[in-house]
Amino acid sequence: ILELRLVQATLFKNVLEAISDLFSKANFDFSGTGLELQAMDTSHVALVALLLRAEAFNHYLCDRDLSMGLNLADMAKAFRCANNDDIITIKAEEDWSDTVTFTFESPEDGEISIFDFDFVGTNGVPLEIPEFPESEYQAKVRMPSAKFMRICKKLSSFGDSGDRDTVVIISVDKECVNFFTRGKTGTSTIVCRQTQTVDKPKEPTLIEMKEQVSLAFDLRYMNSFSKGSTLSDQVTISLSSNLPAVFEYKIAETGYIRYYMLPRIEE
Amino acid sequence: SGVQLSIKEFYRSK
Repeated sequence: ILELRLVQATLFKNVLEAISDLFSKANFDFSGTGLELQAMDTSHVALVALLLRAEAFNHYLCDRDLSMGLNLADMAKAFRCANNDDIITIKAEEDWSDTVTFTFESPEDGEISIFDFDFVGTNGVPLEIPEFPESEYQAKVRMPSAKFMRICKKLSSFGDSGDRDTVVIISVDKECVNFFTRGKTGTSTIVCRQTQTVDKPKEPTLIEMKEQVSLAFDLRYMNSFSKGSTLSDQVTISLSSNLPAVFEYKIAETGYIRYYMLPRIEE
Repeated sequence: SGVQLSIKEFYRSK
């Protein structure tokens, strides 16, 4: 039997908002450890992995590992009907008939909404994602997640928004990380310096560089990744010319959401 | 500019 409860719907609402525009289906793996979610976009360019440990839930009972594919668009629609302070219960029975039940209960007026979701195929996830040693990344940038989102928005407004293939070049050089994009009639560069932690101890921009690196990414994807900002105040971007870049948001002490994408390579 | 490689192929080959 699987039975989970969260006393505030916000966490799950934010997770769905952070993934449902780019990823249409996801694999949900429930085990004694917690929930692991994985999804890939239809072009197989980006991968998202989420971990919510059992401690993230107010009640967590999972006596047998359970894996299910679910349609994220349908789930996002259901969750938009849930209030932030609704109590969510997630249930699947032992003789599960390929469905999972999400219940939203309003603590104020006692109204209960029940959604049953059928399992769907997930085209190739979950994948085994090895964790590469830190030393294999040429640079690591940590910054406030709101700042990263703002940078993505600025670059998008400059690059022609109708162009689905706007490329952003992220380059790290000592104490600077630069975001560069080319619009129709010019270029745009946003320079972020490492900030002195004394000035703004809560919002540092930290740069760890082993060697200079300059990599190209599809801005459309980066924009979607920046929606993880509702889950964490900070984002860490790990860069390597021959590994997928990792955009990681830590979720309090209870897990993380990581987006993976390979840099574009020259033909 | 450049080519985008599939993340699926990358992890499958690991």
